[in-house]
Amino acid sequence: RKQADRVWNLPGLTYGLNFKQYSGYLNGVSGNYLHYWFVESQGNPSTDPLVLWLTGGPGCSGLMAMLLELGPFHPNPDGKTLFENVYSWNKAANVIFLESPRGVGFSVQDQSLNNDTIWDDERTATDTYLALKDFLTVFPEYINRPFFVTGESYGGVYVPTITSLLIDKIQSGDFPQLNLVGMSIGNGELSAVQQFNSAIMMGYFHGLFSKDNFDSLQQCCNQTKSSSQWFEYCNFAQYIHLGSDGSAIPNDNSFCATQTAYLGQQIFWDSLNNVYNIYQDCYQQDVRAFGSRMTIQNKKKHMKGFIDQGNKVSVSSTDSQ
Amino acid sequence: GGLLCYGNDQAASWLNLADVRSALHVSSAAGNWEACNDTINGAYVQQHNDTTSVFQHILDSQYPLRVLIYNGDVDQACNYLGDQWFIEAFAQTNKLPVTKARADWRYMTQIAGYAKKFDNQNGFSIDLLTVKGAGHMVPTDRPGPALQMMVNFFRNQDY
Repeated sequence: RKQADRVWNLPGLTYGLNFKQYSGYLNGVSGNYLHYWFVESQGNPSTDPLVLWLTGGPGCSGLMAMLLELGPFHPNPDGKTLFENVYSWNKAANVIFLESPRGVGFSVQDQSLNNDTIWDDERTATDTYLALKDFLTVFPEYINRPFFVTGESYGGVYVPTITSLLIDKIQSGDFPQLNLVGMSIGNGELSAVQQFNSAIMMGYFHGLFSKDNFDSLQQCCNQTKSSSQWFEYCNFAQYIHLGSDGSAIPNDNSFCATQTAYLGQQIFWDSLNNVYNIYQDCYQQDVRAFGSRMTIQNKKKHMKGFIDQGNKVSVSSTDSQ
Repeated sequence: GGLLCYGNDQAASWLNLADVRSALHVSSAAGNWEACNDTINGAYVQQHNDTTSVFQHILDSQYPLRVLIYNGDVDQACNYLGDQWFIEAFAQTNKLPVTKARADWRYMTQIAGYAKKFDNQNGFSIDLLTVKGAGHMVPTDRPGPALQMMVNFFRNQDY
C-alpha cells in the first residue's frame, strides 16, 4: 500500500521536490475510508517527528490547510499550478493531512458496509484513532516516533478528544506502537461558551460595537457575584443557545437575550468584515457577498423572531451597504 | 460559506483536475472536492461546547503530555481571549504552576507574540501563545513565526 500510495508526479508543480509524499486512504470503522496526504520531512525524515493535522469546521478538509496554510506548496490563482511555501511545516516534521470526518473532501463512506448517518465528536475520534493504527501498518518506520496531534478551529474539539482517546488506548495497551508526545491547537474552539462571552469584549475593543451597545450589557451581568473572572459574572452565553453551526439563538425575548445575540451574532459574525482576520481586506467582493448571504440564510433557520437581514441582502449588488 | 479570502477556489480547481485526482489516488467514489462540507457541518452533533472535561481527563490520566495552545490575535472566529480564559481557568482550577511568566517571544528581532507556560513538573505542560497580527489561519498570516513556533514546540525549546 505504501508504494501504491506514493505520489510520483504532481501536476502543476513548477519546481523540484526534495521529499517523498503519499496519498491514499486509511481505514476507519468498517466502510469509512479517510483520505490522507502524507508529506515527509524536508529535514531528516528518519528522525523528525510525526505530526497529524486536522482542520476544523466541523466538516472542513485537512487539504485546505495543506494547500493554503502550512503545506509545502500552494495553488496559484490559475488553479492549475503550484508554488513553493518556504515556511512549510514539513521543513522539520513528517506531516499527515487527514480529511476527517468521513465524507469530508475526498474521504468516502461505503454505504453497503456502513449506513451510519450521524457525525459527532466521538465518531470522529474513533475513525481517526483507527486511521492512525492503519497508518502505522502502512508506514511501520514511524512506530515509536515522537507523535503530535495538531489542528485548528473546531480542531479545538477534535484534537483534545482524539488525544484523550489515544491516551486511553495507549494506557490500556491497545496502541503501544504510538509515541504520543504532545498536542497543539491553533485558534481553537476550546469552549463555545467562553468564545461567545469573549466575543463581546473582542468586538467592543476592536471598534465593532458602540459604547452605547457595550454599556447596555451591564444590566446583563451578575454584579453581585464576587469573582475575579470577568466571564463568570458577565456570562452572556447564559442568555442564548449556541447552535452547532456557531449561531446564537436568543433564549427568549428579554433584552439581555436579544441584545447579546444581536451583538455576538449579527454584528460580530454577519458583518462583511472578514471574521477570520479583523484587519484583512478581501478583494473578492462579488464572491464574498454571495458567501455572506449563504451564511445568513443558513443561520436564519435558527433565529426565528429575529430581524431577518438575509432577505435584505441582494446577491447581485456590489454595494457593501 | 465564509472562507472566501483564502484561495479556496484555486485549491478546489486544482484538486478537481482529473490528473491531480489520479496522481493522488482519489477514489472514483469521491465527489468533487470542496473545502468544507456544509451538509456535514449542518448535521454534525457537537458533543462538547466546552472541552474542560476532556482536558481534565487528559490531566487526570497522568500521561506526560506537552500542550501548545496558540492564537492569532486578530481572529474573530475563535478569538484569543476566549482561549486564554479557558486555559487560565483550567490552570487555576488544577493549580498548575506558572513556570514561565507571560513574556514576548521573538521572530528575528521583532515581537512575534506573547507566551506563558504552565507545568505541573509531572510531564504535563501547557504553552499558551499569541501570534501577533495573525488571524484564524496563523500559518497563512504569519508563516515565519508559525514555523518557528511549531519547530520549537516539537523540539521542546523556547519559542
